[in-house]
Amino acid sequence: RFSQSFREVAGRFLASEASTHLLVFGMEQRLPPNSELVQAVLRLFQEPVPKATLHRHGRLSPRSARARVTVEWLRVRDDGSNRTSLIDSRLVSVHESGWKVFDVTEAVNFWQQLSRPRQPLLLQVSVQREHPGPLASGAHKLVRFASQGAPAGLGEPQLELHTLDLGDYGAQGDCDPEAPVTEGTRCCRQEMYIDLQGMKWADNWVLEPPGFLAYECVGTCQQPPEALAFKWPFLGPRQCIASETASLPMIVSIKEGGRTRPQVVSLPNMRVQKCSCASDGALVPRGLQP
Amino acid sequence: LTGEQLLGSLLQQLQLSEAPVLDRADMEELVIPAHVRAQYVTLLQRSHGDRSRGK
Repeated sequence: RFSQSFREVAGRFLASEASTHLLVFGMEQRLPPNSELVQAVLRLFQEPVPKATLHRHGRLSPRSARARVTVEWLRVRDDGSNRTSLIDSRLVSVHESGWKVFDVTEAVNFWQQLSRPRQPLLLQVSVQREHPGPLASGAHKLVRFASQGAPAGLGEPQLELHTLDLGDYGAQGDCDPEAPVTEGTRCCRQEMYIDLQGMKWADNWVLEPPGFLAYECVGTCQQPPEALAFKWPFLGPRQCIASETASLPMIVSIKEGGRTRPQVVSLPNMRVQKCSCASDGALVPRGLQP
Repeated sequence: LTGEQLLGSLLQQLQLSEAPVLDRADMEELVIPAHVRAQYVTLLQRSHGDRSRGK
């Protein structure tokens, strides 16, 4: 308003008229211990819209006959307030019916980070207009998903959890110092000493430490069966990588104005704490925000 | 982890383009003050406790 460079932009609040459903999944003991979540899939059955109802709504063009379905993870904080995180969103057509699939892996990753005892997994599904505004179609009012208690359990919401047993597909901790590393060695953390006193550039510059155990990840990881690779083509091969690292503090000498003084620095990710088998392209779990 | 990677990280942290060449004579007179050593030990203990989580 007060700048010549910008024109004032007025905003309007457009009610979305969303219909919202809360899905509650009891998750305790659903995920096997020592397993890795590969993917969590929410399956919702979209019920067909009766022809008479479609007729009452007039002719809907293919573009205007869509609604946006959004899945959010709902977390009830300790103080009783709610927080939602967007998980997946897609457009559905009112002319279609059948199972609609949403990737809710991130929601289950978030849920796993909750402190115990953990609340159930709460997924909030909302159906909104594709575009807000007075001229937008009312297609979203026609989208219905089967709920729990559907006749004979048909079309009830489902949560599919796909996991890999880390006993077979994970790393094995620290390597056996007695056994040489071969092609068949299972992914493990191997000691590797970095000798700073033996490095010419560190002479008279690095005061502490004289050297340190950096460790490295060596060995190979068992690959999932081909059927799984076909199911999730976005996942690359499982590789032995450093999954947890620690920083390395150092004391170095700094020359300033003809004087030399010691200074402490901390170099991130210098020491391997844990090696894991991970698929390239797999979702990197986001940390849970307060 | 190689020596070159370590050097690169150190240069980046100190915002230097190359490793400084320091005289041995300067170093012989250099004493690490107690507060600098204490800061180093604190960071060392913390780095053993905290883990940064990668992929």
